Parts: sequence; C-alpha cells; structure tokens
Amino acid sequence: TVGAVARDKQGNLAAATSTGGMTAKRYGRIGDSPIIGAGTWADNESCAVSATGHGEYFIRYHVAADICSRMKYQQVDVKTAGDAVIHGVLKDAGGTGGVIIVDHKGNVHMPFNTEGMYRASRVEGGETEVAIYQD
Amino acid sequence: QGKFAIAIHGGAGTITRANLNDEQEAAYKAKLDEAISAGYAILADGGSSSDAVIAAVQIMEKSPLFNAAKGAVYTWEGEHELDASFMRGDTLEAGAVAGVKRIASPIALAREVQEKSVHVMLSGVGAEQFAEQQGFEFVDNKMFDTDHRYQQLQDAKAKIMESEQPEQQAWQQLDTKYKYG
Repeated sequence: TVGAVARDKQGNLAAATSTGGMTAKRYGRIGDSPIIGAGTWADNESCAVSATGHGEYFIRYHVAADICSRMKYQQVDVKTAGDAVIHGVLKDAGGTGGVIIVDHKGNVHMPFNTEGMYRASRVEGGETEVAIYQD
Repeated sequence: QGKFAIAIHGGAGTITRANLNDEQEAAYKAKLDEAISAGYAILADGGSSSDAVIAAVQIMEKSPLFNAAKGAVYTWEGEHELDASFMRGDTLEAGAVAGVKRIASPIALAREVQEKSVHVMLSGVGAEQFAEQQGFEFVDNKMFDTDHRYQQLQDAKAKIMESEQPEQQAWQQLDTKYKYG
C-alpha cells in the first residue's frame, strides 16, 4: 500500500491511498484503503491521514478518522493522537500497521507498530527524511 | 500560521535489515525520495495539497517496489484488484474506487470520482464503466505483474492449502508479509 498526505500554503490538507490489497485475497475482499475514515481521511480542522496495514482492523477501529477526531475534540497534538491509536487502540486489538499524518499546522508524525514502514517526509524549510526501520 | 508539508508511505510490515540487502534498501530509499520530492516541489511552487499527494502516489504506483498498481499483489485467481481513495480537507469531499483491474492509476480514478461524480465510492465493473465515460485509458491486468509477487502468491496458496484448518483460520496464520505490502 502507498499513500501521501500534505498541507499546502493555503492551509488545505489532502490525503491519498492506493493499494493492491492482500496476497491471495478472494471473494472481492477490500481492505481499509478505499474506505474513507478507515484508511484515508482529511479535515482542515485537524489532520490528514493515510494508513497501511491489516485493513480489517483499520476498518473496525476507523483508524484514520479516529486520529483526526482525537485532535479535533480532545485538542491533543498530532503525536499524542497518532500514538494513542496506533500503539494503543490498534495494537491492543491485535491490528498491525501504521499511518502517516500531517496536521493543520504542518506538523508530521508517522507512527507504526510493525518492524518497519517505508516512509518519507519533508516540512517547509527542512530537509527530506527517508526511513524504513523502527530505529 | 503553519508550514506546508508532505509525508508519504510505501507500506508497513515485516521489514527488517535481515530482509533487505543494501541494494534493495537503496532502491526503496531512492524511490521514496523521488516521490516526496515531486510532491514537495508542487507545494513549494504554490500548488495544492491535492495535486501534491496525487503526484507522490502516482510515482509509487508506477514502481514495482510497492503494493499498488505495478507491483500489486495477486488475488487467489492470479489477477490484480486495485483500490484507492482520495480526500480533501477543505471541503471533506472524497472519492474512492475498489476492485478495479484495468486502470493504470487507481488514485487518479479515485480523484475523478471525487470531482466528477455525485458518489464517494465506486467498485468493480461499475467503477471501470465510469472510468470509460471519463475517457480513462485501459491497460491489461498483466501490466501489473511482477515475478516476486507471483512467487508470494504461490507461497501463500501452498500454506493455506497445506493447512488442516478451515481457510479463514489458515489464512490468519500466514505471516504479515502476505497480509499487506
């Protein structure tokens, strides 16, 4: 699964996710990627999220929208919201994967609870950061 | 007053240094750098976040390294079924497609659904009918083939068929590398 989230100079957020799903899937199975709220979400009042992982769990816990709702209604920052869902709610349920998040101020957070996640980010005025593993 | 910013991912899972050699790691990092740079350039030029995320995703869709479009995993039947979604934060408008087989860039079709239809998600044959109406070019499903994904399919099917458990339980026992890209 691949995805991107961004905040532009006008302050508008957007999120996009694209995937081939899971190996050997049958019965027209789809995962979280095309489910708005589970694998993809964007709201200028909070954040934009794209997810990758075991999609059924992301659907059950509407992961992408949950992170943004926590920011919006609990007034917590992007790291607090992202970590609570990925390392708390999702992991406790047995779900694995990760998300990329950019908030309404341009802060980036990329939490995941697997061994690795292919990821990169760049914030205005900063350098490109590319990483794969936990450390 | 915030900053413009972009982040991308190319999948998560059982990715360790033992699983990737130096050459593979360099290839992934180079493609990630290419994708993030393309999106960042759009933002730096005053472009929209929508254009930036689509540009970044399309670079990864074209790469055989990632599980999307070219490089997508195989279904049980040996085909590729692709899903994509797009959402903008200023209007909360969204578009998504599920189970399309002949669209070179599913993320482009998801954006088209958001911009040109009254619906949010279209699936399968219907999504491709919509794509045809919008003038999308169709490609052969085999265009998404890669040898390493085909081998993953054979491995996964063998493990499922060897299991004495019902299929759903057998599938749950598979390593995470089969569950997502």
